[in-house]
Amino acid sequence: SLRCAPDSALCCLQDYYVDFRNIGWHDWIIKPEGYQLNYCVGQCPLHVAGSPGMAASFHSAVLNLVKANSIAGAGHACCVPTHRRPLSVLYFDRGSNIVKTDIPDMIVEACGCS
Amino acid sequence: GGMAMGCPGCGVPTPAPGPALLELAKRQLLDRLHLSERPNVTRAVPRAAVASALRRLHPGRAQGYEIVSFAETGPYTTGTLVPELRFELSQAPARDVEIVEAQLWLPLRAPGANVTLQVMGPDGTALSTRRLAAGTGGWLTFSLPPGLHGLPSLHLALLCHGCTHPDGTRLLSPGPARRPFVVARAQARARGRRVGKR
Repeated sequence: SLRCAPDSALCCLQDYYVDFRNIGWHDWIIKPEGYQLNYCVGQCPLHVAGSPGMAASFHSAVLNLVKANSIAGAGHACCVPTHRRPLSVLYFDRGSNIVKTDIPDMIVEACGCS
Repeated sequence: GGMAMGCPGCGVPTPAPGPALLELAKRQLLDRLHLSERPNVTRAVPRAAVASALRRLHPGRAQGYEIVSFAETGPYTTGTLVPELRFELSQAPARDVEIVEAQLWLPLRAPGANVTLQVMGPDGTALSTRRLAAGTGGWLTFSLPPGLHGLPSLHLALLCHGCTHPDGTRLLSPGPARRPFVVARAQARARGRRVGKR
């Protein structure tokens, strides 16, 4: 998966860090201090989709071969997350109790063309 | 080629970094925490008490919830003979989550003699009992029935057998970092096995 560079147009992973202090949430979220709200952006031209490392799945590889042979009915390829990891959060709830929870599949780690 | 930012097939234009993306981040985090809006922390808990409690959570525990409720401040007795500890419990953060384990943590002074400390439930039943040897103090845990955590608030009494006075809270050694608390561990409710039909 590619990490976005300033001039990249291809499907890539855009890093974006949200600091809870900047949004005034550091008073109720104890840990972490912020989180990576990464997201996928960029284009999926036909010749890219389906190449190793970019296809989200075998299904998309077949779909892209269909498109590459310009058989009618091919849809659009989308730049989507292909790998995510959990985020552990420790926060005060409205009763001032501390809740520790793990949110599965919260942080996007890789993008690909579906 | 020549597609605008975002993906027509997905129908979700990618917002440019800035206020719109921050709002998206806030919304996403609140949704995943099953919260409709950010909580307003009314009752501040001393950071020392928080740090002390966090050191006792299960470090590195696999996926799941843990909820720490601190005893209300102020005198641990309600003026009656039987003292009590009061906790405002929060319900499990999501409907498909159940409390599987609950423990009461007490910061205790070392008793002068061997004593037995009993935790009594709201209806006067003995929930948990532990013997304390003379001279041993520190943080001690008492297992509680998980079902108690379904109550909106929890009132526990402490009785001491063998102490000069039955008021078990006299054994507590409270302080900013030594606030009694209840830790409840929750996990996703086991759903019925779904059979996929092709």
